[in-house]
Amino acid sequence: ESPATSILAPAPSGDQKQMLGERLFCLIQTMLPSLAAKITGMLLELDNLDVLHMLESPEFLRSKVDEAVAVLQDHEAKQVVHQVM
Amino acid sequence: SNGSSINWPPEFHPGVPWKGLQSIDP
Repeated sequence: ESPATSILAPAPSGDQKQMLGERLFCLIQTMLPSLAAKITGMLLELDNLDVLHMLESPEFLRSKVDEAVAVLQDHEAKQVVHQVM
Repeated sequence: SNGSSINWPPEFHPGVPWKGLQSIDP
């Protein structure tokens, strides 16, 4: 298996997020099928090196996914409050 | 804007070109 950094080497900068996203989505889909699209979108806003670290480290990925889920739930809760008011 | 915050976060779908925040806040 090649190191994750080799994913990015031949890719133009505009395609790097796309390639990282495809791999990240596959991993997150196994954890949270219903939220994979949103969680992947959130994590892709991070630095490419952080995303690479997630692809290499399941523990790091899970911690960042948990963080993203918490942020997403907080955001959605605020949206509900906003709609009620 | 309020409109874009409702659509946050941008969703990533395999095979669809990723535009990030630009996709929800043009």
